[in-house]
Amino acid sequence: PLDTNTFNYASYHSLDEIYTFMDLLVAENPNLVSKLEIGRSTENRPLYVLKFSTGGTNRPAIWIDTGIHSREWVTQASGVWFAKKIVQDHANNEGVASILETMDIFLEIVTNPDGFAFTHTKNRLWRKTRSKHSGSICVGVDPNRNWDAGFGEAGASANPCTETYHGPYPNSEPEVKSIVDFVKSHGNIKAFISIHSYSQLLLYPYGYKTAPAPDQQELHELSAKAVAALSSLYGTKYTYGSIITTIYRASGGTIDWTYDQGIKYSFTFELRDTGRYGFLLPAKQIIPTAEETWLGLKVIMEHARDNMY
Amino acid sequence: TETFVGHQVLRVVPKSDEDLQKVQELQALEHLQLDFWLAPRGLGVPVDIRVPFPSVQPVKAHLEAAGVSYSIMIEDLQALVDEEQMEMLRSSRQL
Repeated sequence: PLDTNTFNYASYHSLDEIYTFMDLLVAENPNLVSKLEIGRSTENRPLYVLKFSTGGTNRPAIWIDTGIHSREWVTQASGVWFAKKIVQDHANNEGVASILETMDIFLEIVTNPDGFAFTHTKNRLWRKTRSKHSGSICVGVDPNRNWDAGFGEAGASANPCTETYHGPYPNSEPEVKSIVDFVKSHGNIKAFISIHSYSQLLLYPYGYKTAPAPDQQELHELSAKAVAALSSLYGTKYTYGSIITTIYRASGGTIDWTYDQGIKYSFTFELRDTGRYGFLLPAKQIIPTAEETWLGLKVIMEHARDNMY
Repeated sequence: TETFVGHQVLRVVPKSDEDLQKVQELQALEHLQLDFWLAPRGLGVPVDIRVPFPSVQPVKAHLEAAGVSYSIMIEDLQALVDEEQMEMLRSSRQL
């Protein structure tokens, strides 16, 4: 029978295979891993979050999500690898094991399941959700423009047929609203990391305004350390900085909202490609991408643990 | 299922404000159905554009007429999608 040791982390998987992986991981590690359903997508698919906890109640926590843009397949694949890595570290009492002594980790691997299923069946390059709002002749909203942070301002599109359509109103997308509700109800998340691809960037707020984040200096220094750790493995070059100074103005973004909620350590990763394949990164690059990203994530998680606020 | 036969991904690295402007003009031409994988961000930073087959020639003509250099990052997008599908099939068969 399949188990998470025979699971092929060096291949892309369908939604059902990833759901199966999650159930296997929970079954194999009942004292560490549990699966929460934080909501349902537009097409009524469950929005699953894996919780890694060694006990306590409402401990300070770290949130990691992958796949909010469905075509960015290396991110969901990396999320699967991260899940297994957390379990292995805990079993070997190394890496993030020390973080799990005092913090919980929440990992949402398929943050946009409708879009992800659509990339496997109808359109490999679908990015958005699959919602249909009255008055829109096109399907889908960009789930990274739908948050209540500068929503609808410059840096997103009001045209439902574009890739960066912000949606009819903030949190119109259940995939977004579910995370908003979870973050608000948990109330003790200290680091929030949303993972995208591609272009090798580590970004922190803001995207919707030019004003620097109050913690900009600390976030910049922490980014430098995280990028140094990431690059140390395979030499993958990353750039880092605030969203608006590093790429462009983007409104309604995830980490601008989480930062404005008081989650100081809010970051977005843009994983590989180094400039040959784009979203179609070959599967043989999944594991090296996940491994190097993990080193950067660990720096951020350890900093959050050591600098509780 | 959406296929990408004949689609190409072009990479433009704007070297001047004029280059950047020419690329941004393309963003406004909705009839070309361009998909900006990497949107324009500044000088010296790659812009990757998925170009559907019918728009390949007009887009190349637009860039060449403006003297904007580009490279073809993905020559045949459908071939890459097919290769990815084959790899997944092999993997699940092994399983």
